Amino acid sequence: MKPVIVVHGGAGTILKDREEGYRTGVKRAALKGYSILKNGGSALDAVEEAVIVMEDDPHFNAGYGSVLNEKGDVEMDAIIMDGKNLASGAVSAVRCIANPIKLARLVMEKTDHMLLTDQGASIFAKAQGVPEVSGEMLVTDRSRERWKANLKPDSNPVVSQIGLG
Amino acid sequence: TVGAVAIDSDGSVACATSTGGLTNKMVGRVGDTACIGSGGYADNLVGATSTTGHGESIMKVVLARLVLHHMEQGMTPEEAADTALSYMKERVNGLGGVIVINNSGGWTAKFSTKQMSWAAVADDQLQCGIYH
Repeated sequence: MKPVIVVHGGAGTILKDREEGYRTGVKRAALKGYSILKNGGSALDAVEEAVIVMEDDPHFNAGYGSVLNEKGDVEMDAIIMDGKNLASGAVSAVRCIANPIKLARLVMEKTDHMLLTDQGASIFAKAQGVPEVSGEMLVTDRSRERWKANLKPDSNPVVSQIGLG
Repeated sequence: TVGAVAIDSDGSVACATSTGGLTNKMVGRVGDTACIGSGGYADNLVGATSTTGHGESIMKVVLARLVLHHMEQGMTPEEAADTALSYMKERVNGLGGVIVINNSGGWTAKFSTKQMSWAAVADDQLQCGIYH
């Protein structure tokens, strides 16, 4: 089989001045994943590494650069799935880790469960030796500005995003 | 939200999706990404997909599994992606995007929002896009 990888950086509206950053980021992620496939690596490793590239890139709403919740904190969700045996692992409402996709894979490989959430996910992360980062480390100026803008009384951020995906 | 789908030289497929969610969301709000079949799905017998967009809408139609369902009925990745996104738009007025790969290496990146950044590498050729 000829290896193939496809990545996305999120659907919605991308401002003109940020387009190049998105384009560069998705290309880097795809090339990273493809290099793993070309060296005989698994699809699972390729998708995990491609997502890590984008979690570490402040342009994308994942990992570093995530949007903020109503309290101004980063809470993240992630899932990974292996088509070979339908194994899957996911985390939700997880905080203070740089790469939620890595933790999702640990849920898949080290537990009998499919999804760990919030504090449970954090306790599991510690037990697995996943380094904790300060929540502040995951916040960018842009995400904080958007959060503040959405606090205005007349704004309705969730509704305003529905049309954007 | 970010995501990836891949098929390796053994013919195995996989998906991965990661997100910070919706800006200013309620504390504890969990969207589609962590829900298997909504934020992503992978089955060697069919293919793999990763989704992005309005999470509550994606969960209502179980978008990732819906795309694979259409491919199981014989649709190409393009047809399956378009059909599933149209259903989400008509049924719950939800917009979003999907990347899809089937188990013979066919792939697509489709979205009903204004834009979605995507990239793909196949046959050593890199392609990327943002607009329709």
